Amino acid sequence: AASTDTFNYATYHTLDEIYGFMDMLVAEHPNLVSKLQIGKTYEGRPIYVLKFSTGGNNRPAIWIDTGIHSREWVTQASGIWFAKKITQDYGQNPAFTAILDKMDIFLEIVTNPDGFAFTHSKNRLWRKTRSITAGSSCVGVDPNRNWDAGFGKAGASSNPCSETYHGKFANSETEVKSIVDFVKSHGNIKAFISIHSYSQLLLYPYGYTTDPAQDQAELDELAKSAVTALASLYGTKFKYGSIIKAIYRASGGTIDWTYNQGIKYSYTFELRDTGRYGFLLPASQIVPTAQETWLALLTIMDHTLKHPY
Amino acid sequence: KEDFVGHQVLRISVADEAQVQKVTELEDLEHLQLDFWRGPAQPGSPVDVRVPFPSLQAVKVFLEAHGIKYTIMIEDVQSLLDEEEEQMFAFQAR
Repeated sequence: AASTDTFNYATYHTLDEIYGFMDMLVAEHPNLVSKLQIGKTYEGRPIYVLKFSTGGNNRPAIWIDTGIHSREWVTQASGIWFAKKITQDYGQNPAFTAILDKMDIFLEIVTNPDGFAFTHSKNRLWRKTRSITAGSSCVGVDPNRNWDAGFGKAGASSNPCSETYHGKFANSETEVKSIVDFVKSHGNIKAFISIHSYSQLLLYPYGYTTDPAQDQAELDELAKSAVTALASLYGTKFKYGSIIKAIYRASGGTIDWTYNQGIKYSYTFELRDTGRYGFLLPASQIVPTAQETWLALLTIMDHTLKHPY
Repeated sequence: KEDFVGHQVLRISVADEAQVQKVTELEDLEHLQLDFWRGPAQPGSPVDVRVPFPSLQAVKVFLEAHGIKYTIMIEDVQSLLDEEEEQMFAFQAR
């Protein structure tokens, strides 16, 4: 594509194409978008985050990541669409403009670059990182079980061959540690949204314990509003609730850690579908998925703006 | 590239806790090389699992023997992957 206007949002792209897209977007909107490298992957690839900012210093911020599970291709594809949408809507959509006038947005489109490259080159259904575990012939750690929140408890596997292997220790994966370091050093992230597929859920903490989150009532109410907004576009139905109640016990998860760090608005999505294609969602559904998800994201971002803490 | 010819994704409907437990047992049988796309959770919540061709018969027999209902969600994973790849190539060529 010659520009982000002619970029094809309705197909899946390789890592190089996505990184190329990010560079184009930055070049086209130098006063709004910048690209940060927050670390390197196990295999040495750069880990990039797009920063959308209208100015200010260390403003309160919203974090969005897609693709921590590499085979969930509709999430990276949606992340690309969100990035473009942000640049289109700023200055056009009053509600969104108000958000970006006060807050920064950080968007990590490919959260697990090694895994994503592997899905393109060797195994389309690869989910984990690509780190080697000493003493095992199996590769990779589930980066959504590697966070320091109930790490290693029930709801993750100690078997390196399992798809939910939690790793040797919390933050053992550089892809996770890079975000942890970034979140800690930033210190002013107010909403953290981690996007997965599939099964159409909007989830909040906790996954490792049945104890309700301190802000459960507010998180639940906001989730209800977000899924209502999402459904308003195409009627796609999402369930919502705490991770442990809505799906199953899961320890070492991303948003349990962010919530425990004090990021109240910590959510995770599971995007389309509910049981036809799974991780192999046809490319024709990328844009509708991204469009409807954006409405839910807007709801959460708007609430975050209007309920400072 | 890894080949998924003949792999199926089964949607398993677990009716009660005992069936959830049975499916969990299935998850522990490493030699079957099952890939749970949606893991066993609670009764009423579907379980989706990719089953390699060599394990298909064993898994289906196991489920049927325990009265656990299932449907075939994806008949042949590789055919979907082929379509996906063709579409990507077509866009790149264009």
